[in-house]
Amino acid sequence: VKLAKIRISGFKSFSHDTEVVFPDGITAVVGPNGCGKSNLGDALNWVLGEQSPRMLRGSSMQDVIFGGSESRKPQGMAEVSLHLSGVNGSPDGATRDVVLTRRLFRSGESEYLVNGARARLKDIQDVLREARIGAQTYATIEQGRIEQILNAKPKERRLIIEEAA
Amino acid sequence: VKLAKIRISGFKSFSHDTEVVFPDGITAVVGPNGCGKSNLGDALNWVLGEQSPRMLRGSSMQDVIFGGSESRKPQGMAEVSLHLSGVNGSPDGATRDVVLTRRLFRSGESEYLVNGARARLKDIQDVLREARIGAQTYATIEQGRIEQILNAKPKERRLIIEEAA
Amino acid sequence: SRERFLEAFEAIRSSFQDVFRSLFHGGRADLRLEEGEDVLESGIEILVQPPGKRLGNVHLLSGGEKAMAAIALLFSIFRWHPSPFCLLDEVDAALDDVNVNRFTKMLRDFAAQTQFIMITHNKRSMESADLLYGVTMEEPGVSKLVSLRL
Amino acid sequence: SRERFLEAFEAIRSSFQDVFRSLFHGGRADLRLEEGEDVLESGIEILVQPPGKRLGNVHLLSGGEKAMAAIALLFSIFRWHPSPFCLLDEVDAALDDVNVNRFTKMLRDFAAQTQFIMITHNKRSMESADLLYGVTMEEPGVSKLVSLRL
Ligand SMILES: Nc1ncnc2c1ncn2[C@@H]1O[C@H](COP(=O)(O)OP(=O)(O)OP(=O)(O)O)[C@@H](O)[C@H]1O
Ligand SMILES: Nc1ncnc2c1ncn2[C@@H]1O[C@H](COP(=O)(O)OP(=O)(O)OP(=O)(O)O)[C@@H](O)[C@H]1O
Ligand SMILES: [Mg+2]
Ligand SMILES: [Mg+2]
Repeated sequence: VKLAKIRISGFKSFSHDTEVVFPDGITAVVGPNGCGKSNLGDALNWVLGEQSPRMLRGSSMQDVIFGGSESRKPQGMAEVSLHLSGVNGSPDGATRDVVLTRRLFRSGESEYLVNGARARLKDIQDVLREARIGAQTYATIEQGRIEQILNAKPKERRLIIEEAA
Repeated sequence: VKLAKIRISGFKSFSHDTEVVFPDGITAVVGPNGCGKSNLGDALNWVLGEQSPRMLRGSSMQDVIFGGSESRKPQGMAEVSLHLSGVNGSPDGATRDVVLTRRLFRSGESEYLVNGARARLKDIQDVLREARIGAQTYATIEQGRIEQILNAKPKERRLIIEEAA
Repeated sequence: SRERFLEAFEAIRSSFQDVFRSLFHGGRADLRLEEGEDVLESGIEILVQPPGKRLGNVHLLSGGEKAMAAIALLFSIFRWHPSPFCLLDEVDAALDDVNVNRFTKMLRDFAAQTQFIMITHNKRSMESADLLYGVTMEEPGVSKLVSLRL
Repeated sequence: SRERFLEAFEAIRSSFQDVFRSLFHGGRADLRLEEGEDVLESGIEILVQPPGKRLGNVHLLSGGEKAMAAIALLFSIFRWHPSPFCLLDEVDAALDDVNVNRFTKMLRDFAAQTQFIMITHNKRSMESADLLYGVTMEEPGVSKLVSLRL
């Protein structure tokens, strides 16, 4: 499975439609303090199905919707799409491309889509499990949290190994 | 009041007798990961009267005594002395130099000294209060803890202001 | 007592507004007592607005913005109640180059009344110091202090 | 199930021993199941010994040593159960120059099987990447992505 690209719109400080293409190997993301680098990480965590606002550095899930700036009004919706290639799904072993999308409206209503068609969170989680991508597999290490793996209590560390089993 | 120097011996990785003289202005301390920079900060916190092993990154207070290395045996005592100049103590307003010392033996016995004479922790705290130096006055910001001032709950932040009042 | 607390609170609050604006080159910040409680009991809220952004709770800031806001609060407390010395252990770890410069410039101002001991890996921070000590472990497991030429 | 867990545990444990020794250029590390409990319930202890130092609990390590030990554990888990991609947000903030080089060298090894997205302020880390994106806020409060030349 490969991460082909991610499209973000109205999510945190990304008010415009932004597309980030990922090559193989190592991509570095740089920029001044407060410019939006960690917001990019939050977007990835969110589309992977993160359900806790606190893990996205907010107090309510609506905190992820663009809240306005000095010169722009707040938006009504946040949307992030994750484009994966080489996902193994069908019985014949052929791989295909899959687009996972998550939306949240100011009203609190949320939508999940797989390849553009309405789906449930569970469908997204099934695709991710198939692709061996998931919240617990340490696909994202948030800022200041690298030491969490070590600081976790012995029983919590066990969960890390179990997830990988 | 000025911090003239600190003498450390048998405290954490400082097995030898080490003296650090402090000028006015800004002193930078540099060195590779794990070489003992934060241990220097712990020594300062300890001689200022810190009573919690956890704040010194240990589980018991004996963890501050040099525990040996590949080529050296553990030591039996840790000792740190803080040399202050310009401390205002006597009624006539004259200032004087004061040396505060703290010792801990493997047995668990601890000693406090003011200018070389045995004293109690309370005596050390009195000298520090007089010199307007204290645990709560943010004289030391440990590694990774600068954000604690912000992350503290509203009631805890109140304590910070009260201490400064 | 009530008067002493309010006096300290107002002084630190007004310092925080100044120091924040100077560290962030604009924007504004404020300390507020929690609504509805008795002054002697209530907690303190921190509100910040970096330049060009919305006013909000300090938890919405980025890692580097939080470190700068915390430094601003620390220096504001020192304005009211200077500490003879202060040890700062890698407070610059999350800062970009622009903010390291702003931090060290302000450190220089406060160094007139406070002796600072700054542990750092950042070259720009090292260059701003009056004296430089190196800690080495030539002998594995044993720390040794050496004085470095600036 | 019990067998799957033990198989994963033993594999990750042996990887951790290798990866730690290679990141720290010596020393040793180990994962141990807590004494006395049933294998399916017990927690996991992490023991580490950087070169020249005593064996001890991971909590006695310095800030930079902890980050390197955590990176070693992360990579050990990837050896057993590779993740297609991984985002690392300023994991190099506490590292000195020597350790940044060791980290980026190992990252290159693992980049053969995993796509890495590395958020960093460290110039040496930037130089080790295949592609560089900059995020700017030319318009205050609004993030924009630009592709930078390496
Ligand atoms: N819903 C939102 N709408 C608009 N802006 C937001 C929203 N949520 C967060 N922000 C802004 O995003 C900024 C933080 O961005 P982020 O944490 O990504 O910075 P960063 O590039 O990681 O910086 P650092 O290098 O300091 O870690 C904050 O200043 C905050 O104002
Ligand atoms: N009681 C002790 N006896 C001997 N060594 C000790 C003792 N306590 C801690 N140490 C050693 O001190 C080292 C940590 O030192 P310290 O935390 O000061 O490093 P540092 O210079 O701050 O590094 P970093 O740049 O990574 O923050 C550890 O490797 C640990 O083994
Ligand atoms: Mg960040
Ligand atoms: Mg340290």
